[in-house]
Amino acid sequence: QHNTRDFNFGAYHPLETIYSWMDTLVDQHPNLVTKLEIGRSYENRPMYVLKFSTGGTNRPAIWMDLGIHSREWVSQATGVWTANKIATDYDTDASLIAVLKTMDIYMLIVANPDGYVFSHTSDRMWRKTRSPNSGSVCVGVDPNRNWDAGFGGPGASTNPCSETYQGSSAHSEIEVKNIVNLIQSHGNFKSFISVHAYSQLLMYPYGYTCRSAADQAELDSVGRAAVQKLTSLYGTTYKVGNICTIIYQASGGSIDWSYDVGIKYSFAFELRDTGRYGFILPADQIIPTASETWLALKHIMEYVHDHPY
Amino acid sequence: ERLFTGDQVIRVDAQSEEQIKLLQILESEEKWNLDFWRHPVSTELPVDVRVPRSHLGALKEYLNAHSIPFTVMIDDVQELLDQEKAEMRENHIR
Repeated sequence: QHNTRDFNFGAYHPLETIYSWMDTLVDQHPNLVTKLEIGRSYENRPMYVLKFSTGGTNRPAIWMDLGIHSREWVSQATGVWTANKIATDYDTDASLIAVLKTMDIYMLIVANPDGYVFSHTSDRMWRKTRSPNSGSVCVGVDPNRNWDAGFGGPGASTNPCSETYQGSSAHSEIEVKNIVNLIQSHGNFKSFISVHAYSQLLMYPYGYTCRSAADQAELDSVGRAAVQKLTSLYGTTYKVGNICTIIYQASGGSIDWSYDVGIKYSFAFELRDTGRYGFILPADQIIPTASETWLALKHIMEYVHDHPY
Repeated sequence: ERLFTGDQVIRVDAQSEEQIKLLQILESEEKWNLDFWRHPVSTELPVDVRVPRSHLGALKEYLNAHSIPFTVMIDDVQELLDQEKAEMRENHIR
């Protein structure tokens, strides 16, 4: 793909196509976008983050990861569209200009590259990582039960064959550890957003406990306003709430970890579902899904920018 | 490559906490080989579950026996995956 205009954003792509598209994006927006390798996956695939920055050092930053559960293909596809949107709208969108004037945005479009490749080549329904589990024939850990946030508590499994297997210890999965290392070494992230699919939810901490987060009222109000904007485009309805109340108690989740390490504006999206396709959302719904999600994301980014802490 | 021929995704609309509990029992039984896409947690949210063809009859019987309402969300998972793959192939060629 020699030009991002040639790229079909309304299609699902294998990992190598996404990675090669990232290079094109960087080539076309050299003053805004850089590609960082934050480490390697269990099967030694690079994990690339797109960094959107207009300069400065160690600016306050917004983190976004997508596709930690590999079979949730619309999330990775939404990441590609969103990264392109940020790069192409940067010149014209006043609020984006304002955000990027003082903050950086980091996007990990494929948070679980081994799982993503496996879902393309061997098992479309693959959700976990691809690391072996000693003493078990079952492979992989649920990377969203592997964070050091109530690790091993309710809502995660100790059975390696389960889709919600927590892993041998917190951050045992290299994919999780790579993100943790980056966030901790940076030290100045103000927002942490994880994007999943599907069930049309916008969630905030906690999942490992059903008690309210200290900032619950504010997070709830930001979430509701973000969802109102999302809904304004196509009428897609979302529920907003903390993970435990709105779905189920789940320990070891990423946004609980980020919140507990001090990143107040921690959110998780569950993207669109038509009620007909689940994880097999047709590709013609990628752009509508990404477009509506963008409105919510932008609201959160603007809010984070306007409310320094 | 793993095939999903004849697997269905069933959408269950539990009407009571008791029905949620019955679904949670199913979730914990590994022999059914069920893949919960949306878990049974409350009567406010639907439950989606991918059911291998070999267990379809038994699962539907279980739901009927407990008067738990359900609909078929995806009739044949493999059919959708074949369409998805064909689309990707076409896009790749283009």
